[in-house]
Amino acid sequence: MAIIAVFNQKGGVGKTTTALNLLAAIAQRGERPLAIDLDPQGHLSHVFGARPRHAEETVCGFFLHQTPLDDIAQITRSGVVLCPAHLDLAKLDALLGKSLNVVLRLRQGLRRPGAAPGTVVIDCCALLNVLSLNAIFACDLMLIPVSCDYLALASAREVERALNALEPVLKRRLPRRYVLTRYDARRKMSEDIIVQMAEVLRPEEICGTRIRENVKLAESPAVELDVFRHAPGSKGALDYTALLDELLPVLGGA
Amino acid sequence: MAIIAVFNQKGGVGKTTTALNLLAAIAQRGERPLAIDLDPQGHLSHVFGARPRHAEETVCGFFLHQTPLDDIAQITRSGVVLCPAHLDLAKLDALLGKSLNVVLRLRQGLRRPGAAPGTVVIDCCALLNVLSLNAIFACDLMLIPVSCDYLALASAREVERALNALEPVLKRRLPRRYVLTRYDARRKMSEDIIVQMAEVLRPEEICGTRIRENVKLAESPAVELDVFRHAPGSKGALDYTALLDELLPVLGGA
Ligand SMILES: Nc1ncnc2c1ncn2[C@@H]1O[C@H](COP(=O)(O)OP(=O)(O)OP(=O)(O)O)[C@@H](O)[C@H]1O
Ligand SMILES: Nc1ncnc2c1ncn2[C@@H]1O[C@H](COP(=O)(O)OP(=O)(O)OP(=O)(O)O)[C@@H](O)[C@H]1O
Ligand SMILES: [Mg+2]
Ligand SMILES: [Mg+2]
Repeated sequence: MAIIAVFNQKGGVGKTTTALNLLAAIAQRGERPLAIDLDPQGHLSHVFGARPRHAEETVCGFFLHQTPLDDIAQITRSGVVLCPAHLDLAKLDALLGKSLNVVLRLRQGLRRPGAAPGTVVIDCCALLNVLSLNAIFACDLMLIPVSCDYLALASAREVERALNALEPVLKRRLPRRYVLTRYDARRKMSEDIIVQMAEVLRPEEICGTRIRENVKLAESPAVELDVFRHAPGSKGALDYTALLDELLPVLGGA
Repeated sequence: MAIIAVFNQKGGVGKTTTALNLLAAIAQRGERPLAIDLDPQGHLSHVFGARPRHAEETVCGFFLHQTPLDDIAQITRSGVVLCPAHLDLAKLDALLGKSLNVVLRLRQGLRRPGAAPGTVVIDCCALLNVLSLNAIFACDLMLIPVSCDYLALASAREVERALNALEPVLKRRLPRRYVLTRYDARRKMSEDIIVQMAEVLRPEEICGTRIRENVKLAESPAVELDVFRHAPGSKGALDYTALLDELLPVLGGA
């Protein structure tokens, strides 16, 4: 089992786009990956066509009522298995707090005996809240999308600082990869962001793969598809395949 | 006094870019507008060069300790007066809850007797939390940036639904304007978004002004400037001036 948490405190940097298309790239290889949507806004769930009516049928039920993840999981038309989100997830911080026992819940749920093997991808919201902490403590690898702009880079530095602050609790340096998204080679700013990233992050933790700006990636949610089914052969499809290929060895140990 | 709340539940749609450059457009006209940063991540405050060390010196102090907004306000080099944010704002939902008396606090603070006249612009985070509710209840006009993509459009529809649900409490239809951001006329998707917006929103509530994709808008935060000082005459500067001109009559009554 290899668990990837997709997280960055900045909004709109491509977390959901990355989770969606990484899951689709895995499914393209014949696997049935598990998607966990931890964003109360449920964008990932929405793109998969999920419209859960009751919070108990979603990840909310897992956190509040110990509903097994297997009972929440639903098959989607792309072959991805999804544990959908619900707006009520927004209440979890107030209801549960952030004690160690609460932030370890997802880890315990995913690593229970008899859990299906395979890859898990967790989409987070743009906040370091109890849900995102659950993703961080559950994962084998953190994938931090960084859109090609200064505000996203600043947030990536804050993620790095937050992870380092959590090290005593995590008891190790959590494996992480920073991936540039919305990369536009024609913009001088893109090169500036690349240079700055290499200065403030460990070079080996920056993905060689950059996800280029590609309108197909922005269009696919409108038709509730991932980019492979909406626009096979597009730059978006090629880049997310390349990203999966780059991450597989990193996950190999997990 | 005219109070504008900049809000959309979707991340990265240009809320902060819009708040920053609308404030700068107003300052360009010789006024000293008031900026209120209600995003715990404090991006607007950061671009203004504010680095508040203690939560009490920020908007946090206003909400938790009744510190007057005048004591929190600081002059920035662009002439804008700023009430900065702090990470501790993230705790306010748990600490204060969302009762009517809590969500009216900012309104009361801004409209106190003897408050300076002039325009106020409030930057919100991508969540309908107690801070954003304060902005909604305080404002004369809600400005909802919608980046030219389907996920932002879906979130704009949710904002519309949320505002309509709040109408009984607000006791009126809150004046609002939806403004397209990151508009790229070369993309077919942009036209599609425009068509869909006109179908799901009231046409008179959609701004004629569209903020075009302009790298100057993305660059200016890196040098802690607004677009007028970073790139006067750029498309970004022209578009935010045009947006201000379009909104002035709407605020005129306030
Ligand atoms: N490489 C890309 N090319 C073109 N558009 C992209 C690309 N990556 C993301 N987008 C678009 O940018 C917008 C923001 O992306 P996305 O919703 O994935 O970000 P996010 O980090 O999940 O946002 P949030 O913080 O709201 O969860 C979406 O409309 C998406 O389609
Ligand atoms: N019209 C534009 N042209 C070019 N870049 C833009 C434009 N509008 C916004 N951006 C860039 O897009 C990114 C997201 O914008 P911004 O931070 O203003 O969104 P936001 O809605 O405030 O995000 P958050 O939800 O994180 O608060 C920023 O890097 C910004 O510089
Ligand atoms: Mg998302
Ligand atoms: Mg912002």
